[in-house]
Amino acid sequence: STPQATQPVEFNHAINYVNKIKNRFQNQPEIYKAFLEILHTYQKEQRNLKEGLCPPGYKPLTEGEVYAQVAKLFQNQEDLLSEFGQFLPDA
Amino acid sequence: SYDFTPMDSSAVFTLSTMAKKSKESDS
Repeated sequence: STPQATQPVEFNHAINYVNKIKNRFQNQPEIYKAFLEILHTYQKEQRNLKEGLCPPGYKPLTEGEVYAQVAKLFQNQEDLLSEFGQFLPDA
Repeated sequence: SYDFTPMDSSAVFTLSTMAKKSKESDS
């Protein structure tokens, strides 16, 4: 089965970005891992939300909260953070 | 060359989904 019809340009951008982060934090794998965890949590919650698995009143991670967490992680890495912002809807 | 683990691929997928969402909410 094909993955969701994502625009190839966005997909390529995402691949390049993840690769860049991986390289940047080669010597700090825990930062890279934390980044993956944040995205993983977000994705999981979005899926649960879509499938109606969240209890009423449950507040999943918003894009803004994801950004805030990543910002904390990427301190002093302004370029990575601003590039990350390009993936998010303008709040 | 890219040496991606399943977690890496999952991050790529999440990012591109976010980007798509962001584009949709643009107009």
